[in-house]
Parts: sequence; C-alpha cells; structure tokens
Amino acid sequence: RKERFLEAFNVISEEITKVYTELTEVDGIGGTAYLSLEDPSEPFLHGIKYNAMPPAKRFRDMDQLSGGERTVAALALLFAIHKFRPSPFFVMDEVDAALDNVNVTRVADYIRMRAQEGLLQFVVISLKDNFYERAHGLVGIFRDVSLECSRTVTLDLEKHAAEVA
Amino acid sequence: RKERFLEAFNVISEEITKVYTELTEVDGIGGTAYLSLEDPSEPFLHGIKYNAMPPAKRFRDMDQLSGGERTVAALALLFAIHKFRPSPFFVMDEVDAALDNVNVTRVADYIRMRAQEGLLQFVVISLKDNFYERAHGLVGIFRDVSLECSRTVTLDLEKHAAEVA
Amino acid sequence: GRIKRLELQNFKSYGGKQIIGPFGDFTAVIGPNGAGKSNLMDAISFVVGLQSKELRGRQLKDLIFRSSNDTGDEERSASVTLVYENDGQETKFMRCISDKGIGEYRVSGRVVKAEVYHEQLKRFGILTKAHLGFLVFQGYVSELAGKSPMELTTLFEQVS
Amino acid sequence: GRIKRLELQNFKSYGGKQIIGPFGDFTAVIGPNGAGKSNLMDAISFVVGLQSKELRGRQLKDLIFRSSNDTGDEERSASVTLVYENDGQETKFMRCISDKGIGEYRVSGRVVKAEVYHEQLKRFGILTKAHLGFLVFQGYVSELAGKSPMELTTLFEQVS
Ligand SMILES: Nc1ncnc2c1ncn2[C@@H]1O[C@H](COP(=O)(O)OP(=O)(O)OP(=O)(O)O)[C@@H](O)[C@H]1O
Ligand SMILES: Nc1ncnc2c1ncn2[C@@H]1O[C@H](COP(=O)(O)OP(=O)(O)OP(=O)(O)O)[C@@H](O)[C@H]1O
Ligand SMILES: [Mg+2]
Ligand SMILES: [Mg+2]
Repeated sequence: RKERFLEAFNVISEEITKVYTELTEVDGIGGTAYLSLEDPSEPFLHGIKYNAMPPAKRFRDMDQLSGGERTVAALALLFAIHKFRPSPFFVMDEVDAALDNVNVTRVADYIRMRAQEGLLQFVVISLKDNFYERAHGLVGIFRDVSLECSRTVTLDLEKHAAEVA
Repeated sequence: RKERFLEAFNVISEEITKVYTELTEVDGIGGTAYLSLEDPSEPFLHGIKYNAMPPAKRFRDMDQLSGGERTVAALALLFAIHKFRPSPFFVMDEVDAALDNVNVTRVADYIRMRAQEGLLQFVVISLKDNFYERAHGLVGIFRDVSLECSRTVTLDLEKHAAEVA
Repeated sequence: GRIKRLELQNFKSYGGKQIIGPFGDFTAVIGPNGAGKSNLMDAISFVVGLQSKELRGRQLKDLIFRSSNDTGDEERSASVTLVYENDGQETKFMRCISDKGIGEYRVSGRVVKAEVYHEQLKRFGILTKAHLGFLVFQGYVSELAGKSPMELTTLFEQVS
Repeated sequence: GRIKRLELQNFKSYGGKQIIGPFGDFTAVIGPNGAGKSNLMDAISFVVGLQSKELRGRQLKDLIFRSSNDTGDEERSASVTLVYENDGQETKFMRCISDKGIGEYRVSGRVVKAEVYHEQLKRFGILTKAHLGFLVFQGYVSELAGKSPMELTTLFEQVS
C-alpha cells in the first residue's frame, strides 16, 4: 500500500513540475511547481504540500496565489495525475472560468497539443471564444423553447479551416 | 427579534421578485423568483426556501439550475438584501465568471442603471470585456516585474465617449 | 480509443432521441447558460457508470426528461449510449433508466450486470471505480486548488 | 456618499505609495491574473475595518508588501487611506499596520480607537460589523447559490 502510494507520488510529482512549467512559460521562462511529502517516513499520516510559483514571483503558499494562478496550478495537478492513471479521454466543465485571455490561450494550446499526440481525447465545455476557437470541433448546444429541451449542432473546425485555406 | 427578522424577510422577499425579473427579462418576459418561509410560525427553526425560475422554464429547485442561472439568482438575492440594508457602495470580485455573453450584458446594464440613479456606487472586478466596456470608468492593474509589485492606471470611459461624440 | 459519438434519449434536458457527434480529438462544447452543456457531461458520466449520488440528481428518476407540456401519464425511459472506438472497432455501451426508475446496463446490445459493464469499460482504460480524475465537473478546479495537504494525501491514496 | 479615491502604501502587492482613483459611480477593475485586482478589494475591505480573519492573510503582518529584492532589514509599515466624499465634504479613513504588526486607526488624521473608527464609518452607512453584503469576494456568488434553507435563515438573521 505504501509502495503504491509512493509510486503514484513519484510519477505525479515528476510530471507536475514539467506540466506547470509548460503551462506558465513566458519568453522561455516558466514557473516552478513541486509536490513534497510533509513526512516521507509516514506518508499516510501527513499531508502532501503543493507549491506553485508563477514565473518571476517569489515563493508563496497556494492560498496566497490569485484565482487564475490557482486554476493553472490545479490544472497542472490534474494532468500530472492523469500521467499516472491515464484515461483515454478527459471531460472538463468550464475550467477556464477564472483565467485571463493569455492563460486561456495557453491552456487551450496545451490541450490542443496533447490532443494532437493522438493518445488523449478532450471534450471541454467553455464560455470563452478564445478557448473554443482553438478546438478541432464544436458541439453547440441550444434550447428549443417550444419543446423545452436541449438540441445540438456539430461543427468540424478543421474541415472549415482546410476549405478556407 | 422575530419582528426584525420578519421585517427583513418581507423587504428582501418583495425586492427579490422585482430584481430577478429585471435581470432575466427577454422580449418583455422575465423569470420568476420568490422566497418562502418553510414554517412562518417558527421562522428561526426552519429554513428560507429560495426558488428561481428562468423565463420559459418549469419549476425546479436551486440545485437543479445551471451554473449561470444560479449566478443570476444569487445576484438578485444580493441586490434584494441591499435594499433592506443599503450601503453606499458595492464591491464585487469576478461575479460574472459563470455568465454567458447575454447574461453578462444584462448584469452590466442593470449595474449601470443602478449606478446612474446616483444612490449606489459600484467597483466591480471583471475579466470580461463585454462587462467592463459598460463601466463609466476603468482601473487597470498590471504587474511591475522589476519592482515585483502592482501598479494602476485609471481611465474615464465617459470622458472618452464624450470626446469621440 | 476514444468517444466516437453519443446517443441520448430523454436524458435530463435532452428530450427525444438525439445523436451527438462525431467527436474528434479536441471538441469544445458551447452554448448559452442553461442550454444543457453540463447535462451533456452528466450523460457521459452516467454512461461510464458513475453512481447517481455523484451525478447532479437526487435519484435516478430525476435524470429522465420532463417538460411542462407533460400530461402526467408519460412513461418515459431514459438512456445514454456511448459509441466507443478502439483499434478501428466500435463498442456500444448503453445505460438505461426505466420509467419506474430501474437501471439497466448493456454492452453491444446485450444486457449485463453492473460489474460486467464496469469491467468492460476498465479494459478500455475507463476506470470509474478508482478515480474520476478524467471527469472535471463545474467548480472542481477551485476545489482542487483549495485542498489541504491531508486532503491531497487522501486524493493520492484513491488514485494509487 | 461614495469612494473618491484610495491611497495605498505597502499593502499586499502594492509596493510604495500609490493613489488609485478617482472612482466614479461605476468603475470596473481590470487586468491579468495575479496583477493585484483582488488585493485592491482586500484594501477596501481592510480600510472599512474588516477583521483580519476575513481577509486573505493569516495575520496582519502578511498584509505588508514583501518583495524578493528585500534584504531582510526592511521595516515597512502598511496603510490604506479611503478618501470618502459625502455632501461635498471629504473624510479620510486610514488604517495602518506598523512594521511590528500593530494596527492603528485614524479619522481625518487623528488616531482613534477601533470602536470610534467603526462608529464613524457607520454614520456613512458603512456597516462592517453587521453584514458584509456589500463586499462580494471571489467565489461568494456560487457559495450563495449553494446555501441550504437553514443557511439562508442564518444569513437573514445576521442582516436583520
Ligand atoms: N430531467 C430534466 N428534464 C428536463 N430539463 C432538465 C432536467 N434536468 C435538468 N434540466 C434542465 O437543464 C438545465 C440545466 O442545464 P445545464 O446545467 O446543462 O446548463 P449549462 O449549459 O451547463 O449552463 P451553464 O453555462 O449556466 O452552466 C436547467 O434549466 C434544468 O431545468
Ligand atoms: N504581502 C504581499 N507582498 C507582495 N505581494 C503579495 C503580497 N500578498 C499577495 N501578493 C501577491 O499578489 C498576487 C495576487 O494578487 P491578486 O489576488 O490581487 O490577483 P488578481 O488580480 O485578483 O488575479 P486573478 O485574476 O487571478 O484573480 C499574488 O501573486 C501574490 O504573490
Ligand atoms: Mg454548466
Ligand atoms: Mg482575483
């Protein structure tokens, strides 16, 4: 049990540093994030400390980061956990709510890059146009008022891009 | 004590129906919201039920509404409470996170209308341009990287609009 | 493997029979507040076997489409079918709720027990029993950011 | 009445002395993630007398500006001044934290006790003791929407 926990910790811990740097890179300089065991000899009785430092910012606890900074840190953790327990697809509901335009673009580009590797499929709900304009395809959902139900429309963005080009 | 509570309840209850309808009006038809005491004879021992029905939607509990629908309902409650306990200003931090473009516009227009009455001042933090383009003035905050601190710039939107006109 | 398409029938706000897809490698789901986007995520969560306490409905019957045009004698059943594609082959996973609120699971058209259904999903790497890290519900990201060190330990334990 | 301007000195991410304003009837605060927008709201909350447990810092000293350029011998004090306008007259409310972490309150330049400070704010309708409905922190709206009926009763009690 302890072995499996430490194995998970090591994989996730290594991946989170990688992903966080990638999600926060500005002019070649990314932020730093790492996980640390409060007590490596008794991992279950103690917590896991997660520290994330946006680029060019000094060390602070998670609860001192801004709303958007915490979202990016949380996303890095989700992707790192996925590295240890890979699933074939990811479904996300409005994870970009607290992100400014620059961070929305960074997260969308990261997701697009991972999707293009072909090993992970993404279905992401978003209200932000600078997020969804970077998707390969769109599923538009609208309300049919008379029937009082949801209806959908699917659009292939890649196909349209190819036709325009 | 019971008297003060019921007085607050009545004022807030009356106002919430008004505000919610205004915030959700589409082609003249607004949604319906109301507060009800679970047990009017023992108000403190029982809860206050808050029901909000977006226009053209059937009766549902608050926890069955969507993210954006709940935000609009919560804002109506905030404004209704303010009617009972008026403060000279309102400070809000990213209350529009879950709102789509149409609802952002409606909330921004409502705030603008209340501000123009001259009895309530608003300072609202927002990441959405279709919200902040409706403000009278902007305070832009950016990070001074070398000094590692926040700096601000103030812009009067009304003045600029007047000059352009 | 990946999701090829979804077929919804009377699931939450999706009245009637609706086919949604095809899904590519990166699909964005868009639309106004209250349109039914989160309900679509609920449909995916439902069809991969999530237990009803984790879905946004109090009991299975709440997941069946209802409209104010209803007379009251409707006997609707609800279902979500996931058409999953792996190595060029399609597998259909279908989960239904009868009008009485009884659940049923089918793989490639054949009725199976819940354990078999979860086992089949597991073979494709879809582990709904272990850790739901691949289903990120509205609001979960801020919850994650706010976790205490001990809560993170608990999370890592569930994952491992 | 209304907020005319704010003067911040070494408060959270606002290093040095900074004047922010003038504030009109409807001001939007904008900028990228991590710029300091919520910190500005913290400054307003701080200067109207909010208790430190409700501010996003564990103790008053955390509210004093710190930079990685610091040598360590800085003895910075922090302050926020609210210039409030009512019937054409200006009143200055100033709340400070000494470098030792000791708090101080001033109205129109004169040092006063906390109770007097709150009393003066109350005359302008700024009631930080009763109910903070006019300070809507990041995330509060979804918290409000999720309140149970009993929690709403508690809220109404606090308001009345
Ligand atoms: N069983 C049901 N039958 C019919 N309609 C339902 C049912 N369950 C939920 N709904 C409706 O679905 C709507 C909520 O949809 P959903 O939460 O998916 O919206 P959304 O697109 O995610 O919106 P938002 O952007 O605000 O989060 C509600 O208006 C609710 O009335
Ligand atoms: N005492 C302090 N000294 C210096 N910097 C500080 C201090 N306290 C907080 N900060 C910094 O302030 C930043 C957070 O600012 P704030 O929360 O106001 O951002 P924001 O503009 O609201 O961002 P978001 O849009 O992501 O919510 C953090 O990067 C943090 O490091
Ligand atoms: Mg939703
Ligand atoms: Mg913020």
